Amino acid sequence: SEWKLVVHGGAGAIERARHKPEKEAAVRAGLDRALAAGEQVLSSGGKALDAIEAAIRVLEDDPNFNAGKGAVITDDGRAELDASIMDGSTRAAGAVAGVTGTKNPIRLARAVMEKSPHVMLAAAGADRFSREQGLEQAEQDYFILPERKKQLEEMKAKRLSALTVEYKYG
Amino acid sequence: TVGAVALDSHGHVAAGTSTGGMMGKKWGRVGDSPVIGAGTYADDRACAVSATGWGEYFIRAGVAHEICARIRHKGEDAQTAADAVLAEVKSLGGDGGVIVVTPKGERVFSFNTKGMYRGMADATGRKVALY
Repeated sequence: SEWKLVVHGGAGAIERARHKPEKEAAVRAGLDRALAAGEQVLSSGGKALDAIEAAIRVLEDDPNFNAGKGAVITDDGRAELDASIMDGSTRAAGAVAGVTGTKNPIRLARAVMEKSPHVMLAAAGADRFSREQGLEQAEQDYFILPERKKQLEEMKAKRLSALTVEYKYG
Repeated sequence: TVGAVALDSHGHVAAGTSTGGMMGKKWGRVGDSPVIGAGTYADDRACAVSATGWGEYFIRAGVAHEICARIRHKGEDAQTAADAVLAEVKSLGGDGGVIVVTPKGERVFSFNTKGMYRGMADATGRKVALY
């Protein structure tokens, strides 16, 4: 049978008129690299689970998307990351919420699925599990970009709610 | 938020989602991305789904599982199921989008926002779209 792969890099109040060409090109290139990473797995007969992890890791490493490096930040100025993964062949699943030190949270979600009896781990406990599993760690400075700090400052200065459309999706 | 869904050559599907969440969030707020059944779900009997959007509404609508359930129990095609559930999200006051693949080879997007960064690939090539 034929393989298929679909990726997304977020949705929201994305308006062409407000996008700089270089930003749009970077986003398109990031999505294409993610597709290529998944395609490499699937075209050689690999598993869907491995393909989606490969694709998501590319997007987490790309600062143009709200995940991993480049994630939006909390009111306290921290990056708190969430991720989940599910295998349709077994309905095994893993998820993490509010993690702060794993370079690729999707890998941590998969570790929860494969290396623990649980489905979801959160916050400090999930960070500890990540270290115990030997997953690659990253400092907060890795995740937080200067433009995200600026966005948070602007949001606070204008007394905007986190639910304001412009910020709702990061 | 980023995500991916895939169908492999063995007929199995999988889904994943990863996010930094909402800018300026407080109180340990968590959205739908890590909630199995809301932001992510995969079942070889129906489909694989990854969602992005206003998480509180996606949790309340149980978006990812709901799409799979409609396909499995009502026999809907993936586009019909995804559009119906996104319409339900909108009726609750939320917005966002989903990507879906099925074991039959369907691959669809559905979103009720101005844009969604998305891409698809198969043996014939790759395609990326934003708006």
